[in-house]
Amino acid sequence: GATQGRLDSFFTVV
Amino acid sequence: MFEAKLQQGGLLKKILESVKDLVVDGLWDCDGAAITLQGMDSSHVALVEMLLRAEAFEHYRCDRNVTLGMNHNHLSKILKCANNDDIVILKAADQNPDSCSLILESKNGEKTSDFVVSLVRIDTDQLGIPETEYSAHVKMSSGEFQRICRDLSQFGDAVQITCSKQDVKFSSSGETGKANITLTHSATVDKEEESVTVDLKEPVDLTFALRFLNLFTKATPISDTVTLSLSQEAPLVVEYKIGDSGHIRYFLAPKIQE
Repeated sequence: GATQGRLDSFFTVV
Repeated sequence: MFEAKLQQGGLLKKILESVKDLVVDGLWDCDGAAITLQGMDSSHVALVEMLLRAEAFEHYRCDRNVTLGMNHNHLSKILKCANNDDIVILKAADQNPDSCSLILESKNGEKTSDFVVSLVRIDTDQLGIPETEYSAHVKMSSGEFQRICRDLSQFGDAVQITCSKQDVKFSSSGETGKANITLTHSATVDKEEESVTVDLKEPVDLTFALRFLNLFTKATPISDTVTLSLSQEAPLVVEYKIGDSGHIRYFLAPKIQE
């Protein structure tokens, strides 16, 4: 199984 | 005062169709140089970034930076009243406007429609997207990419994209079975929109949810070609150029293999 990543773990909230 | 006049209203229609199903409300940041929009879906899995430079407009005036909180469903309803060859004028006061006017002028000048849409207060997170060197870039026909995503959705809810020097493979599997579609780097690039170019620094192998890709391909009418940028363990970038005066860029977080 694979879990869906989230953008917050790749990009920083400005 | 913010005022922007677009000769081809059809472009704004296409832009709304490209974003409204992914991001219901969006902040349209207008400054002297461009209009930019950045929005994420509610689960923060996908993001759309739209940039339309002032030169895309026949007339563009932005005395002070202004941010317009747009409900994309409302805006889309107004633009459904526009013909592709209508002139569209966006107008808003530049001191905390609470509404935005849209004026549609028919090509023959005999019909003018004007609408006022209320702006919405939106407090979404804006993400800083770092400039990234990607391991692979795939440029291909946007129609072809839309077709691949649609076809593979019948076999599974995710697509595995593997890029090698010579080709890019899209795979999906589920209870129906397994499907692989392989595109080979075109030797000769005679018609750009029909060729596939793979620019590879190192091989990549990533998996993405097709549901989001099928939302991204709503931007297909914007450009004949689409460029995918991939790096291991990084969000996918799907980019549609808006002529040479802007772009619509989608970002999609990969599925993480357990």
